Amino acid sequence: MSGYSLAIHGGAGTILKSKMTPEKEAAYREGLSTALEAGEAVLRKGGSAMDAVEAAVCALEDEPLFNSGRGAVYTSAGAQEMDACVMDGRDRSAGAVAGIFGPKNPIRLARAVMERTPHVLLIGPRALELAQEAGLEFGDRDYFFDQKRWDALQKTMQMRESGEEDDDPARRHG
Amino acid sequence: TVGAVARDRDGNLAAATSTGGMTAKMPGRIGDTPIPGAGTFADNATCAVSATGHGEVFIRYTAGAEIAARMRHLGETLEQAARHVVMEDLAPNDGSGGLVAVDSEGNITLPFNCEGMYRSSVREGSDPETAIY
Repeated sequence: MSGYSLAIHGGAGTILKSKMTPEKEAAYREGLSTALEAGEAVLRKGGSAMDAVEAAVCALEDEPLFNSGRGAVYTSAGAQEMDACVMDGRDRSAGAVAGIFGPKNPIRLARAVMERTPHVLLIGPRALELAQEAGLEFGDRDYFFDQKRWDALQKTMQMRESGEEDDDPARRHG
Repeated sequence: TVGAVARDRDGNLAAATSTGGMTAKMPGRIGDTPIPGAGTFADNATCAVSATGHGEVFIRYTAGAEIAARMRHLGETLEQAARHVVMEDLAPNDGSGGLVAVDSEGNITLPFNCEGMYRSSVREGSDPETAIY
């Protein structure tokens, strides 16, 4: 049997190439390296692929540079809604949550859905109750607030209001 | 959107994806991230996939499951299957974005069809690689 492998991606939301500075690039690379190391540390010790992807994604969710967890973008209503999913290749078991706000690491709640319920996808109050039952850590609006995400929302809303065309594919991405 | 795929030393695969969605999205809009078979997929027999991009298109083309299906039914490699889905299925149909994937042998592929992609990967015994496009 060959060794372990790990790959991660960390979308920034609405960052245009023209706005990338050397300082920003260094910060993004640092964030990616930290997340990769978090996952690889699990695999290096003989841990499971599931534990490794959870560790890597938690590190990305904790880093405001990336659009998930603490760095989540805002909806048109000025709120944050987070979605997450895990899937285990051993038996195709899967868990997911959608439209939630509160748990610092939505990926842990997705895993709780997989491991603690007979279901695949939970939304709404019952999903948050499950997070409480699983002992997951919650953050408030201050924890999740990010000025650059808020500014991005204002700019996007202004563009919509003025009818400005937007050819940035990243604006349609997570 | 962020995500990870892994193969452990026992040959097991897993995928995880997490997102805040799109800036100024309609409240309640859900993309491909929490949809198994679309933005997140894992099956030891084929591959694990985590995607990021124009979520509605990734859902319509069941991106993750399609890669596995091409490997299973056409005998394509992970690289061939993932590239086909990203470049031939998604890209011509307004499906900008990309994905990370790993197969049962530990091979990794990171295809994308637009800018704004942030990637990092490692295989046991090799140095980590990080790239931003």
